[in-house]
Amino acid sequence: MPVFHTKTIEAILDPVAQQVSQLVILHEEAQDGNAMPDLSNPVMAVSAAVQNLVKVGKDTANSTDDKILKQEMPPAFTGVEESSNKLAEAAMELKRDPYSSPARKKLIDGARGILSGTSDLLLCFDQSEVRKIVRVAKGVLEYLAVSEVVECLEDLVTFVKNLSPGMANMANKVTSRSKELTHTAHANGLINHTENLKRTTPVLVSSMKIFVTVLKKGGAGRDEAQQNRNYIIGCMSHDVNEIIRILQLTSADDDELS
Amino acid sequence: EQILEAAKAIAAATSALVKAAGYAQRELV
Repeated sequence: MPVFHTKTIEAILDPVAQQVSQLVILHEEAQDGNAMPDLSNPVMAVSAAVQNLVKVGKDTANSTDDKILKQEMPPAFTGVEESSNKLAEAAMELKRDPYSSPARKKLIDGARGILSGTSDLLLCFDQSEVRKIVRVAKGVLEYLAVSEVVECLEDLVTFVKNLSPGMANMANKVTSRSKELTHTAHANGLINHTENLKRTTPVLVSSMKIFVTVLKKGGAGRDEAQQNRNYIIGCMSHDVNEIIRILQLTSADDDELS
Repeated sequence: EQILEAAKAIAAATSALVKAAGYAQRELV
């Protein structure tokens, strides 16, 4: 059985995957000795649905500025279209010979191909959505580095004003994403690092305030205050980098977080 | 959203096909 990366993809494809598995078992146990009915109509319905998906997919790919999505779409289209053609061939062959074993095998291969091709297509779009979240996280990462140049209270206020909405936006997106993942370890990793960031953001602001105050009072204890602030920035940067890394994992990367 | 709807339509059509093929042999759950 295939492993689906997100709950949305799983909800759409898993019931069909189970049905295809049952058909495979029937075929492999040689319990499919009865005459196959005319499958022309259901195969045509699959073909129409595939053509619609390809059309919608091409429209979306044409309108996006995500270059990776544009590159990854065509092979996914080809996979699902080839499987649809295979189904049509199987239906024709079964119409001629309702007992044909090679045609039954072709039917199963076609159904499996439709599943994996549709899964690949959905994964392409899903990864495009992931890249949008990664961009937000990278923005936060870059902005965290700005904290090292804040040396007065006015700049600190500006820094906090800019950091807070960015951090909240990222946390919301990452939390939503964690709820979508079927891989528990990946989901928990995202939640844990997001919680770390929520906890350490006020600590960072405090450490920056101490640093600014130390500078204002003449600089005694500057090194310690700076080291403390930099340590917190390091921890937060680590959490954001881990979020970026985990976001980009797929279900195939099962052992990445073990 | 449109992609998801299109994928749902494929899933439904494939399910109907597999059932049609399966019913001929043995009822699928």
